[in-house]
Amino acid sequence: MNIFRFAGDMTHLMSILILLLKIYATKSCAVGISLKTQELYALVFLTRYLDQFTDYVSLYNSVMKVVFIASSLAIVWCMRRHPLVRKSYDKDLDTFRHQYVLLACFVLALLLHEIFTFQEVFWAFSIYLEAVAILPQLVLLQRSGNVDNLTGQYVLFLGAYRGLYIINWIYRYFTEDHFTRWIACVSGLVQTALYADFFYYYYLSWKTNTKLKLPA
Amino acid sequence: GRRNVMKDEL
Repeated sequence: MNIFRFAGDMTHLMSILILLLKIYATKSCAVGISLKTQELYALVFLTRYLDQFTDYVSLYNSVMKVVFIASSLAIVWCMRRHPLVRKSYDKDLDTFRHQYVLLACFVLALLLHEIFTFQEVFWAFSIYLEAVAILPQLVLLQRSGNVDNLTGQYVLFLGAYRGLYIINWIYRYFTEDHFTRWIACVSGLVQTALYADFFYYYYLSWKTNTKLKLPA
Repeated sequence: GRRNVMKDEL
């Protein structure tokens, strides 16, 4: 465990807590949040942590896996079932066809994986899926034009978590002899690149002190 | 085993 990875996990946790805060603090409204992105994230955690009960790595690892699975399912449940939240969710705006993304990631996982076993194929699937899971959210933000600051911070923390993970991989590459995780590294780079344009507009809006506008 | 070592990240 190194500080970059720990900081990455904490900012990832923060992004999820910001979302939960947004849903409850704004009187349980889910405006500007993409349910599809939240469902994809829940699937990422469920398919990645299949080894939760078979491979014990550390207490920290096990606890964080439970927290990520529970919190992501809580957000999906809340946006689907909670009487107030589901009313504020704008499904006409959240129309990204995420089925294609699911299919593409699964086919890619069948082709590109470390070992052809059930767990490894689903682990690779979860890595690819995480890279593109933010797309429905970014499309929704572009559609709705304005980004309220909690949602903006949510995406910002998610990007920070990925950025810190890339530094963690660079650090591990130089400090550990046999550290190679090509699938996670390449996929993580793609994911961080997806955030880059959002960061650019976020920085512009912060610098010019105007409301964050994403080009439609 | 090998799997443990490689999959120590979240």
